[in-house]
Amino acid sequence: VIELHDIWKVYGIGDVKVEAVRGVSLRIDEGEFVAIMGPSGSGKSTLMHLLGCLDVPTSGTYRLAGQEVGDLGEVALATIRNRRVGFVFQQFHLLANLTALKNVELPLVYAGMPAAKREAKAREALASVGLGERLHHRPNELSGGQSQRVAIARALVTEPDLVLADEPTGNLASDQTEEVLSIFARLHDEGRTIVVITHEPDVAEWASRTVHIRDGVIYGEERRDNP
Amino acid sequence: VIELHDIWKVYGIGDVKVEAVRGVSLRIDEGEFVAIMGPSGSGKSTLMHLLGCLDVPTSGTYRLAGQEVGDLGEVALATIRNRRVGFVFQQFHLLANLTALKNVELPLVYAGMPAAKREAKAREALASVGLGERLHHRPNELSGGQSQRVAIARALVTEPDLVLADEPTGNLASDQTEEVLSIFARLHDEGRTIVVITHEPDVAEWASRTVHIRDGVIYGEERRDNP
Ligand SMILES: Nc1ncnc2c1ncn2[C@@H]1O[C@H](COP(=O)(O)OP(=O)(O)OP(=O)(O)O)[C@@H](O)[C@H]1O
Ligand SMILES: Nc1ncnc2c1ncn2[C@@H]1O[C@H](COP(=O)(O)OP(=O)(O)OP(=O)(O)O)[C@@H](O)[C@H]1O
Ligand SMILES: [Mg+2]
Ligand SMILES: [Mg+2]
Repeated sequence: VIELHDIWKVYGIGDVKVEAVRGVSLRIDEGEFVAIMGPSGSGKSTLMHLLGCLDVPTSGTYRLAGQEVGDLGEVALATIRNRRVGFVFQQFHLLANLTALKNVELPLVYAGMPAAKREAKAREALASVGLGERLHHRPNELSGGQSQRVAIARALVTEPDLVLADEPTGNLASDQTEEVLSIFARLHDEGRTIVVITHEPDVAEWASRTVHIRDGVIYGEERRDNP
Repeated sequence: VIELHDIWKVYGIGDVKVEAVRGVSLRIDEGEFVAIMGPSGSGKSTLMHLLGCLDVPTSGTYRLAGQEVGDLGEVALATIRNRRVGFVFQQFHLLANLTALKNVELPLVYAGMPAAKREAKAREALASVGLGERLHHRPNELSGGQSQRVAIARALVTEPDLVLADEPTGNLASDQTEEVLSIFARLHDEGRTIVVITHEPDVAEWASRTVHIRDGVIYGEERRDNP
């Protein structure tokens, strides 16, 4: 269970302050599929970085599975990030000097998995996003949509309890979008928690709840019975 | 006028060859607004890099305003790229150590425009995409959609005859998408040539012609009377 309470994130540039997230409270139950929508610059990615323990809030409390994240040390946070959370970044952040296969293996290297098993799992994850033919390409030898799918495979390869995906279908046409979303739906059916940022209503349809954010404030949400 | 005739682009990775563009012939008239659609990995970005003289075809001929591009030297190509073509890259390619304002000024620096005039034009271009408040942010201090809009402003600041935009609205919600597309429509009304890659049918609606590509081959197109 995720529980954010009165979370603020303020960036300081010189004497100018940017309030990216302003007093957000949000509860996400285990096994929920939630979409976050909002205009460009409204605080979606900032909120997701906080959810994934990639950044710390300026103020407010964040409890993950009952534990206060602010009280955790760096080692505990790194374990949460590496073992329990799969993150699809909006700009992919693939390592330019590694092949698609090695990029996807990387989280398993940190988790200490033996090489042969690691490679088999990475191949499986890449095949599931339709990239079995591009294993040895580096990011500059992949198209935009292919790079995005490598980033998705990397997020899923550790079979995390919580998947945080930031515009995961932004570079994909409708049939490949369906492929990715049905992977998320399958993970959701297995009981994992999925949070997807999107500006496309067709994508939000797959979630059971959509949260709307604007200027750093959650101003509304809607639920769906049978996504 | 753009005239591509039997253009191929083949990448070689070890003994594996990837045929990204396979025998494409395409004519784009001056002042036309054309959309290119196709699945991920189908050759859209590769085709656009060839159109913008950022890459050279493996074989085939390309004539731009009657001149055979293959016969031009590096200086003439650089002048075409800098003065006549505005390019919005799919992954933005902003310079990480420059502010939004300086990123947008850069093409005008290459064109030798004086500093005061350069800055005024860059401010105007950023304001036109709704970023008047983020001039001094560097790319890592901007959201995904904001970075995309900086990339759009940079492509337009030299008032090029030809605008090539690769998924320019991929990170934007519907109202900001409309803002960007109405800028392109205004440029089109001024007689400039616009080529937009998109996977969103709503975006292709703005063009007078949509070209469909799959596996490196153009397999169809449709025209619209009143986009
Ligand atoms: N430098 C390269 N070396 C080898 N293969 C490449 C290289 N660049 C691109 N490719 C391959 O060429 C094909 C076409 O890539 P391109 O980037 O043109 O696709 P695209 O239609 O723009 O896709 P997307 O919608 O995902 O951006 C892809 O299969 C890609 O893997
Ligand atoms: N490091 C930073 N320093 C200063 N301001 C920042 C920083 N990172 C983000 N911002 C600002 O915080 C606000 C929220 O950014 P965020 O990336 O969360 O938006 P977003 O909703 O994800 O937008 P998009 O849909 O364009 O990706 C933006 O106005 C942005 O300019
Ligand atoms: Mg974002
Ligand atoms: Mg592309």
